[in-house]
Parts: sequence; structure tokens; C-alpha cells
Amino acid sequence: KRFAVQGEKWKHTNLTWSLSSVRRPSQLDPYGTRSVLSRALDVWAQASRLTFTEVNSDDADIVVSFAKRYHDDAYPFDGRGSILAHAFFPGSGRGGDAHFDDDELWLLQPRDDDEDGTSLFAVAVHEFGHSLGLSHSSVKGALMFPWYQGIQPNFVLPEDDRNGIQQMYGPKTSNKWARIPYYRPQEPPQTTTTTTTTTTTTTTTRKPYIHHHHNRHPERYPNRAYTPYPRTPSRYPSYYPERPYYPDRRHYNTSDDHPRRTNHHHPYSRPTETTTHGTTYRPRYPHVRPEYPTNPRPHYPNDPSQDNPRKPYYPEKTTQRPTTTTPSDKPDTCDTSYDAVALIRGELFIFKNRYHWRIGARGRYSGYPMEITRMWSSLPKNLTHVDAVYERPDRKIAIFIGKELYLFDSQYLLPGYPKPLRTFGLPESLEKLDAAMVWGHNGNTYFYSGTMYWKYDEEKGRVDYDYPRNMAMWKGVGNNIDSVFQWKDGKTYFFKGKGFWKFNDLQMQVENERPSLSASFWMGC
Amino acid sequence: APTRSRPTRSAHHESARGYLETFGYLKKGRPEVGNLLLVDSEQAYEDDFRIAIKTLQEFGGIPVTGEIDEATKALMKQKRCGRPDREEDEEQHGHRR
Repeated sequence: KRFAVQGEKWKHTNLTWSLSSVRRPSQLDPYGTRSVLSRALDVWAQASRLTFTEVNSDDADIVVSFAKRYHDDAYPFDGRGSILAHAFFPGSGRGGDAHFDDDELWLLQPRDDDEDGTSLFAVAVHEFGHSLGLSHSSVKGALMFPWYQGIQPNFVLPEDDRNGIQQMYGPKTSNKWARIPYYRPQEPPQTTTTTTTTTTTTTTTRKPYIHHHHNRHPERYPNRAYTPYPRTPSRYPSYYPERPYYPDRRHYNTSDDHPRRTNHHHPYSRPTETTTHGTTYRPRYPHVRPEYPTNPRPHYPNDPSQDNPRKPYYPEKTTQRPTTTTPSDKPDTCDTSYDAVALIRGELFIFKNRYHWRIGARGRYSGYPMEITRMWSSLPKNLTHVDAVYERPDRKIAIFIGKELYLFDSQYLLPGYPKPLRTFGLPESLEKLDAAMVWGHNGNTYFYSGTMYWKYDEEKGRVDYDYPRNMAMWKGVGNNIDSVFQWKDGKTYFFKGKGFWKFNDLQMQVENERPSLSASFWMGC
Repeated sequence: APTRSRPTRSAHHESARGYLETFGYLKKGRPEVGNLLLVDSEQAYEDDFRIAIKTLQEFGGIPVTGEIDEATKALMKQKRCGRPDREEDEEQHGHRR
């Protein structure tokens, strides 16, 4: 009993929608209708990477229309009956569209005593689930349950639906893979109008822009001492119209009657310009977050508060700072062996103990080594190390730990994992893998362990029958390797200890007997 | 000998069949002549119909009896989405994709 994914899904996540210009609701006001539809889409947007933009066109991805009885598709409505609406799975043309039975008594703001009316919001949230690719679910209480259930006032997206949409489109992006957009008090873009037909350009006179960090809109917030600019869209536009929405700054004083109190402890809101550890903090009105390539705040080596981003950092109150101890297993970047090496999304990932480095086109990312679990949070909390990692031809990321395989789609653990190695035809007695790779020479996948290696059939999901074979095939690397992978140059590299070999795929032997030092070549030490 | 014929089905049975076909629990179109089934497929049809009723009851979260009982009738009257609960391609794969 769980959600069902139909199969088709949108290839892009920035979807457009519109209320049909032809088939509008005959008993509802269009503005109220569009507000309810927008809120229904926002339910799915809040749980996934999807964004929805209303457009004034019948070519939108999702076109919502109200129709009666037969209406040019194979699913006629039944008047004021049991069938309320239907929607089409993602696709071009009619794909994604949602049709509502205009004979029903639709309610924009249903009250508890409305017996025969139907909540447009409740049905719209369900139908948009179809528009995004979800089938019906047999879980009672789930949005995708086919029978009408209305919506509770303090509505929260049920677990089953959340799992369904997140499996298809991934959860709302966390800042691991992309940065959070920041808002700055910049001068608003001055509009210049260009008349293309007569090729004359008329420029409007530029209004002097004065940034008020006091109450900029007294008519809207009479008792507000300060208001953010520009305002981010409020998460609950119709429930709390007055309250601005700060994406992730829960510790802000949100009562509207007192002047904003600045939290001195939070690194992004220091009262005066200070320079700490070589980083200068400018005054923070309005609250602007400095831009960091990957981590929303600077990484201070040997500072335990970096391990827990939720815990504020105390630069000034040195007495309060816990004594800094370097975690015992944190490897030295320039003097270590590697547990696993893999090319993932075109970037080099090197794993050692609980940590990993990430090396892109411009060299090592700052802020590393970082805990592996901060990137793949579904790995076990008591993780000590990983044994092998590789990116499969289907772009899934396989992480082997002991006798189990964890399979990720980006950083989302796929349902049903981890799976034991025997599921893939590997012997029960096998304690762990040493390495895994897709060998560019023939495109096959190979697993290595001790003195043996296996060829793995990605289609069948199991190793071939005439394996394992002896590691001697890979002349020069010996047994018990640490890792192997194929770099962008198409060459294969075997790792053991603090060294590595470049491997000649044609001659099936290492290019030179003596291994080279990994730290200088791969880590740039 | 004349083929054995069954009395025509009850109205409940017919409306239930339409419902089951509409929402993907029962294949559309039965080898019928008017309202009388061809003898050799009658048993098969009975089985399919009973399985379809059970599947609907399970999906709807009501007691699984295989009969068109009161709970099943109430479920069939309840407001709902017009899409099938079991999509066509699930028929081929034998499971919900």
C-alpha cells in the first residue's frame, strides 16, 4: 500500500500553468479560482524541486479547465455525480492538463458544515498529482487516494505523497548541490522601452532610488519598524497575509510590534564590520548572506561547530568556544591512502574514513574534507568508512559498505536499499568489495575484492556466471587494491596505499612498475 | 441440447460492472450475446468479476468480501477522481507501475 509512479514525468522542473481562457468555471470567480489553484500547486512545490509559474496562455504545461458532460476527451463527466475531475499524465499537448466537472458545486473556502459542496483545493491538489505523474494510491488519507476526502484545516502533505513526488523530482533542493538565491537591496531595474517597429528608443527618467531600511511601506505595515526588501513570496499567502516569510531564519524575532532585534551570535548578522580569520563581515541591513560557493558560511578548520550547521558559531566569546579537538579519523589531505575514488557527475570524489574530498575543474573544493554523510545523509550515522564507490551507466551512485550496497539517485537513497551483496550474485562469504568501476575499455562494470574480480551485468543486475577470476589478469596491481576508476582522459587508475598506477588497457598491465604518489597528482599537494 | 442460460444479471451487478470497467478493475467488453454469457466463458467471467470486486474493496480500504455488499455500494457512490485506479499498462505488467 503506497504511492504509484506512472512512469512519465516532466523533463523540466519549472512548469507553467494557466486557467483555460475558453473553459472557465461558470459558478466561481476567476480570481478566487486561480488563487486556490496556485495554493494547490504550491503544496507540490513545497515538497519537491518543482516550481510553477502562472502564464496567460493555453500552451502552458498544465492547463486547467472546467467542462460539463462530454468535453472532447474520452472521459465525459456525469453531471452533479460521483466523478469530480480528472487529469492527464505529463506530456505534450493535453498532457498535464486538469479538467473539473463544471456541474459540481465547487467551494473555494469550504466550511465544515458544507455537506454537498466540494473543496476545489482538495480536488485540485489530487489532480495536479496526476499532472505531475502520480497514479492513485491505496493509502487512505493520502492525497492520491482516489475517493474524495476533503482537506483538514491544518493540512500537511501526507508521507505517501511526499515520497511519491520526491522519488520523481527529488526533494526541495538543499544547498549541497546548488546555492540558495540571495536578495540584495539593489537598485530596482530601470525600465527602458524600445519601440522596435520605428527603431526609436525612449528612456524613462530614472527615479532616484533611496534604500530605506526603516519601514518602507508604512501603509502596509503601520507598526513595523523595519521591512525586508524585496519581499520574498510568502509561503502562506492567504492564511497569514501580514507575515513576511524568511526562508530559513527561524531565530528572527517574528512579532511585528517590536523593532527587529539582531541576533549577535548569528554569523550573518553582526552589528559592526569585523574581520575574523581573514574574513570581513559588512553590516547586515537588510540581512544579506555572503556568497559562498558551496557552504553557506566559511569553514573554519578545527572548529567542531562546523559539524553541526544548526549550532551557532561564537567567534567573539572565546571563553564559550568548546575546546577544539581534531576528530581522530580526519585524514591529512596530503598524507593518506584512499578507501575509494570515483568520478561522479564529472567531478572526482575521493573517500577516506568518514570523509571525502571533491575535486572539480578548478581543483579541490574549499571546505573539504567533509563528512560523507553530509552529502549522502541516508548512509548509516555510525559510518566509519566506505569500501567502494562508482557512478553507474544509469547515473545512479553506488556506495558499497561492508556486505551492503547503497544506491543513490544524486543524494536520495532509492527505496529498497541498502541491499546485501548476495542479491547481485556475489558469494555469501564475501565480506566487502575493494573497488568497483565501469571500465571504459569495454564499458563493462567490474567489482574487485582481495585476489578476485567479477564482471557485473548492469542489465541483469548480477555478476556473470564464469566469475570470479584472478586479479593476476590486471598485471602489476597485485591483490587487495584500494580503488580503481577511469579518469576523464579515458585511462584507468588503480590505487593502493598512498600510491597509484596508470593502467594500459590494451596491454592489460601497469604502465610503470613503481606507483606514483597520489597526494601530489590528485590532491595537488 | 440447448445451451444452459442464466437469468439476466441484477441492476446492481450491471452498474458495478460499469464502475469496475471505468476505473480499470475489469477489462472492458465481455463475450456476451445480449445479456447472456457464452456458456464456456461464464465461469471465467464470474472469477474475473469477483477478483475485480475484491481488488476494488482492497484499494478502497473496505472489508474484502468479493460480494457487492453495502460497504461496496457506498464506496461506488462516493465522490471521486475520474482517472482509473489501475492504469491500462498495469494490466500488462501485472503490477502497479
